[in-house]
Amino acid sequence: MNIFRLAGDMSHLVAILILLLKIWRSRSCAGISGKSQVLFALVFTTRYLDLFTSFISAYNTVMKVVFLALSYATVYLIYMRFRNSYDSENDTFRVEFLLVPVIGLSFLENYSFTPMEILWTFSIFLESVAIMPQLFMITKTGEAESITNHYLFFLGLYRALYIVNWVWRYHTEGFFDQIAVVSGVVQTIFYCDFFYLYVTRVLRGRGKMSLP
Amino acid sequence: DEEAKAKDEL
Repeated sequence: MNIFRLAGDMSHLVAILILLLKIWRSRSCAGISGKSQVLFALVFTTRYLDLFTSFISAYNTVMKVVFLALSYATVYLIYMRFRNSYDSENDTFRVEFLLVPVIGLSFLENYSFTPMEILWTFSIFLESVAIMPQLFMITKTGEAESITNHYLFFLGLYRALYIVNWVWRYHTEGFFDQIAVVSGVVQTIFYCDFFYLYVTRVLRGRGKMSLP
Repeated sequence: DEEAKAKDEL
């Protein structure tokens, strides 16, 4: 464990909590893509199957349980508790356009052709595109509430910190996970456009930000 | 066990 990865995991946790608390406190999920949240819950489900088979550390196990619980709680709030505020007209990204390539690629490119390994690879590739429905929804509605922007900012920060973590681990322990790194870089690139807008607009007090 | 070790990231 290094400070970059710890900061990344904390930033990821903050992002998930920001969104969950925003929905719970405003009792509304307007402007939030339920599809992205379902994809994230699927990412955690397919990645953390080793929760019961391999023990890495208490931190690892606790964080996996927390991420699974919070992501399912978010999906529950969007599709059950506050479903009348779910903006389904604007959450129209065709997730099958994401799932089909990701499933195909995880069968082609993996470390070993075993169910656990293919599911893990699937979760890595899926995570890199899971935010697309949310970014698509923002371009469609033309704007994002500041809380949604903060959520996306911390999510992007988590990915950027993981890249720094991989550089650090490569130089200190020769660690290099090609699938995770390539997929993580692609994922971070999706946030670059958002990062630019976030810094130039949202941080200047204009609470609402509209993507081009 | 190297595989399991390698997957120590969230």
